[in-house]
This record gives sequence, structure tokens and C-alpha cells, in this order.
Amino acid sequence: IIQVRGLSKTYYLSDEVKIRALDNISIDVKRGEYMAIMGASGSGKSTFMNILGFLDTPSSGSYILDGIEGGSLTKDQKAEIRNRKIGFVFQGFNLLARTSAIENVEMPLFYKGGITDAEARKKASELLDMVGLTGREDHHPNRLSGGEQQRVAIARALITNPAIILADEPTGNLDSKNTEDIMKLFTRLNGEMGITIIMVTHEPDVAEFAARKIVFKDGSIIIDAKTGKN
Amino acid sequence: IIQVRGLSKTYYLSDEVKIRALDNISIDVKRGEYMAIMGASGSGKSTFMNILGFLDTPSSGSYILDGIEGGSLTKDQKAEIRNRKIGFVFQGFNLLARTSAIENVEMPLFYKGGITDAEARKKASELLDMVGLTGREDHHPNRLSGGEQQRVAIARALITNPAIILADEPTGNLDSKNTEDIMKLFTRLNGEMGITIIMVTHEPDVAEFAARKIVFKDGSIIIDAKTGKN
Ligand SMILES: Nc1ncnc2c1ncn2[C@@H]1O[C@H](COP(=O)(O)OP(=O)(O)OP(=O)(O)O)[C@@H](O)[C@H]1O
Ligand SMILES: Nc1ncnc2c1ncn2[C@@H]1O[C@H](COP(=O)(O)OP(=O)(O)OP(=O)(O)O)[C@@H](O)[C@H]1O
Ligand SMILES: [Mg+2]
Ligand SMILES: [Mg+2]
Repeated sequence: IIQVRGLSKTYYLSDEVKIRALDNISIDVKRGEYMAIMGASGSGKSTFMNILGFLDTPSSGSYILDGIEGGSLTKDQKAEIRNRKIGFVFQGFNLLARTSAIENVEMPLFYKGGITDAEARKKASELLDMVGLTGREDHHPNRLSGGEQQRVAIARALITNPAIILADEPTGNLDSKNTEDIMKLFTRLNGEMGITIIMVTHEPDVAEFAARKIVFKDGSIIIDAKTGKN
Repeated sequence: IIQVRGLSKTYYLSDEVKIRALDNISIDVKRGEYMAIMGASGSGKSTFMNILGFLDTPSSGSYILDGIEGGSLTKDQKAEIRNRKIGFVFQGFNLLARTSAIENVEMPLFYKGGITDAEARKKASELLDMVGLTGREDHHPNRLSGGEQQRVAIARALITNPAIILADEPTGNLDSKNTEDIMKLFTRLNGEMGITIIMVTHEPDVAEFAARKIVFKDGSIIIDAKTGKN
């Protein structure tokens, strides 16, 4: 479902100072695969995820999602694919500050359209319940704990029934019980519904829920292996 | 160094709906102690840390820091104690968006005063080097990875040589190598300089670097024990 060839991303801070965030990445991800991404802080994981999620463009190389070449798309076409096919859990959550948890979760459905207010609210409420946030639906993000904000971000990523979940450190602020619940949820989405999951994590226990693990170092993939789950 | 008696914090969302974020907490922390705080997401850890750091006030109960009763202080007096005695690592980093990493780290020194620009810059540069961020000094937060932002927040908390470090999930976005480096740094600050450290974490391996561990549940402390380090 994902084909990446020679992907590079370089940031230029000045004429002479540049940072190679991604260095010639090539990788294939099959439909229905559950892959973990690990690697040191600053090794390029989020940069890679942002390009996969059409939130950023590479400096060079190609990225094909579901047969569609990323480079050939307009900004609007990318936004439409993001909304229809991808659920993105951001490392920094990126919740809208002036709306409640449940409004944050519903929002992707209103972009998509074709759903009544009542249906959207019901779906959002069920997802919040699935991540243990019943009772926090009307809180704005600044009235939620760090782990609660993270779970709102997870619920929001799932509401459009995406074909692909891109989760950047989805359990970084969660205790072991909540982490386990989220991992069971992801395992079910992948196992029963065939959703492709790419998950950045720095916790080896969390990576073990995936079937495949890749490791980034200085913008390159240095390890690509099956996990113990196989 | 810290005495807490009957501390409670209740949020009122409306006349009938209230959330007991902290429920009658009493605890003493000795000078030079290294204590870890664990507990489920939403159990009150950050609320407790914010009160200890004079960033929030309790609904009831008392908090004495270094012999000074928190309730008797003015807003300005609290800001002054925060600046002089406490180094706070926020769960959400709370970096200033429009200033560089090194300017973020220096800032507490300029509040404190009595230091030249050159000395402040030198000290900030050394701290950024200590957390592995040489080469990222001039980046603004939106040009830093999640783990890099977290390390800037850690460096900033240390720059005034505080008597107490309050660290809320300081390694939540860090890989194992960086986590280990930060834990070695904290162990040195505690062991060699006698700095009191209170650290929220959801990772048991990280908690083991502390000598004492408390566990929060629904706003109360349900466990208070020595760690394996003893
Ligand atoms: N301003 C607020 N208004 C209402 N409720 C709040 C507010 N701030 C926090 N809460 C609630 O208080 C509870 C405790 O929050 P706190 O941030 O202390 O949790 P925590 O233990 O740090 O959680 P985490 O591990 O997820 O960071 C949460 O359930 C949260 O929803
Ligand atoms: N806009 C930018 N301008 C310049 N440099 C950047 C920018 N964004 C990221 N970087 C740099 O690119 C490198 C890779 O960043 P990235 O966010 O992909 O790392 P990461 O692997 O996700 O790290 P972490 O585990 O800390 O989240 C980092 O060293 C970072 O400083
Ligand atoms: Mg990242
Ligand atoms: Mg918290």
C-alpha cells in the first residue's frame, strides 16, 4: 500500500548549514501490515511520518500511496486523501484548543461529509469511551491531563475508519494499563479489520505488538526485521 | 524540604459537576531525596506537581516548601521562589515558540539577574551540550524533534542550579539511549549535589533510578515505598 523510493528531506538553515533529516529512504509497506518504527531522538521518524501522511513534502525521491504518486497531487487532493484514507496521531497531539474533546474527535467526519450531527456525535462518543474518556467529553484540551489529550488524539485519528493509521508515539504519555488498552485496540483494528498501522515508539514492549520493526539512525533505516510476534 | 498536609484540588465544571483531581494528600519529602511518582493517566500527578511548583493553588490543605507556607505568599513571591529554588520540566515542554533553543534555556537566568549575557549564553550552551543538543542551539522549537524539545525543557530547568527539580514525564519522548543519559545526569545532580528530585514517569525502568516511589490513583497516594535501588 506504501512504496517509498530514494526519499530524502533536507532542511536548510542557511546557505551553508543544512540538516539531512531523511537520507535516501526506500521501503515497501504491505496492505494490512503492522510496523513499528524506533530510533534515536532526532533520527528522522516524525519527518518520515509527516511525509507519509502528506503533511510534508520530500526534497527528493518518490512516495506512492495506494497506487497514487504523492508528487503528482495538488494541495487539495492531498488533504482529501488524508481525510479519506489516513488517521494521524501526532507526537504533539495537535488538538484544537478552543473546542471540546468530543468536538475535536468529530471534526474529521465533518470534513468528510455525508453524516448527520447526531451520527457524528454518537460515533465520537463511542470512540472516546473506547479510549477510556467517558466523562471527559466536554473538557477543552487545557482541562485534560497529558495522557487524556493523547487519547483524544488517538480517538480523532480513528473516527473516519481510515485504511492506514500513522501513529507517532501514541503511548508516550500513558501509563501501562492505558498503553495496554491502546495496543489491544490497535491489534484488533489490524487483525480484524485489516487496517495498516505504522507506529513510532521508543518503548520496546510497545514495538512488540507490531509484526515488523524498522530502526532509524541519522535519517536512514539501519534495521528492518520481524518482531518476536512472528 | 517539602511538607504537604490535607492537600485537595477540585475543579468545578458547573454547579453540580466537579472533579476531585487531588483528594486529601499528605506527604513529606526530605531534602536531597529522589522520588518517582507513578499512576494512571488522569490520577492527579501533574496537578500535584503544579501545586508543588507554585504554578497552581490547592482548593484546601497546606504546602510548606523549605519552611515557607505556600498559602501565605503573594503571586510575585511565588514567582521569585520558583525562579530561585525550583527547576520545572513540564509534561508539555512549554517552550517559547518564537525564541531559539539556547534563548529558551537562558531565560531563567535573566529573570534571576546578576549575570552577564556572555556568561548566560556560555552556561546555556554547556547545558544543551550535556543533553546532546549541540548543533541545535539556534533552532526554534518548531524546527526540533519531540525529543529535542523535551531536552531543551530539561536544560532550561537546570540552568539556575535549583535546589529542587520537578520533572513531569522528562523522558516520555526519548529513546533508550537519551533516557539513560538523562537518568545518569539526574543521578549525578542528586548524588553529588544533593538536589532534591521529584519525577513523574510512567516507565518502571525510569522509576527505578529514584530511591522512593509513590503511586497515585484517583487523586490519592495509594503506595509509598522504597525502590529496588535501596
Ligand atoms: N483545568 C481543569 N479543569 C477540569 N478538570 C481538569 C483540569 N485539569 C485537569 N483536570 C482533570 O483532573 C484529572 C487529573 O489531571 P492531571 O493532569 O493531574 O493527571 P495526570 O496524573 O498528570 O495524568 P497524565 O498521566 O495523563 O498526565 C484529570 O482527569 C483531568 O481531566
Ligand atoms: N523545520 C526544521 N528545520 C530544521 N531542522 C529540522 C526541522 N524539523 C526537524 N528538524 C531536524 O530534523 C531531525 C529529525 O527530526 P524528526 O522530528 O524527524 O526526529 P524524530 O526521529 O521524530 O525524533 P524524536 O524521537 O525526538 O521525536 C532533528 O534533528 C531535527 O532537529
Ligand atoms: Mg518525533
Ligand atoms: Mg500529567
